[in-house]
Amino acid sequence: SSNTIGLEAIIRKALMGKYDEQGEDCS
Amino acid sequence: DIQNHVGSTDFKLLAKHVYNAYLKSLNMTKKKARSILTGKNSSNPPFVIHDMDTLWQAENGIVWNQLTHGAPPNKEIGVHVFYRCQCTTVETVRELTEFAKNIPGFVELYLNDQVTLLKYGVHEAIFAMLPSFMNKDGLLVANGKGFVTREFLRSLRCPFNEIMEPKFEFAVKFNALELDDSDLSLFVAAIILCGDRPGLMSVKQVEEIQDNILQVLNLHLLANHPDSQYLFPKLLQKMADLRQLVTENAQLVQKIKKTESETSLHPLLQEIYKDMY
Repeated sequence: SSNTIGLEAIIRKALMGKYDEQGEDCS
Repeated sequence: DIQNHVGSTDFKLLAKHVYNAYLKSLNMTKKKARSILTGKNSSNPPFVIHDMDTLWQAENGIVWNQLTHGAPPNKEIGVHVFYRCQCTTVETVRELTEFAKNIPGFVELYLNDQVTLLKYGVHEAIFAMLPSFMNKDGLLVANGKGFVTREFLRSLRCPFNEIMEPKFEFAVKFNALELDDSDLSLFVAAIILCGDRPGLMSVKQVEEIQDNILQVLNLHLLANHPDSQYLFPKLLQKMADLRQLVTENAQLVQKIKKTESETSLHPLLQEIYKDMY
């Protein structure tokens, strides 16, 4: 599942306290 | 029996714990949003976005920083607004994940169950919190810096004009319940800790946590809204309404994917709707 893109990847990263840089672009 | 639970400390402690987690994880509360929407804190009123001109002013620094990369700025307005919705979804998913991590019992679940609960719960949670930032005329965006009018969103070309209207209709009814942030924190926690999400491994464990939260929500509502006895059953009904709202939203995104071939769907949304319904 580590190569899942999108929602699951963002949730897994957030669960582990890591944030997806790509997400930062939106704000 | 329920009445004499109202005072029991462990229920109150759990309610307080979940509320504090909500305040810590989510950057905009209903209380702050209502004070902006009612003009109570008139120090910096939101910039109103009601047409293409004001949207581009908002995009060029007044409300949002300029788009860096991800969505080409010269996109057609409907596609652009849709992209903004996607970005807000991404940010809120992250905040809700932080919130979930602080709900007692959540991090003791299998990691895959944590992912499953959030994967299927975040949209119901987002649409449950959205009314906090809405009134019948529009909604706050960008942490209260902007206010997009409902008429403007209705004026977008099809199918983008269908995105927000169902959420406004839900919000007008949901806001009539006059919940505050302490109620909402428990309601959102109960949405996330839902034992019937597909693919859960330890259903019983999740249901135990949810039962606990639902009991606390019931007692909290009785204490916080003594004049509205039937608020708890009404909220259980809203949970079913939220599921319907999420299903319709997924169908709309499928329609947009099909009909708008050149729309660059955010990777997050591609995954959500590919295998969820």
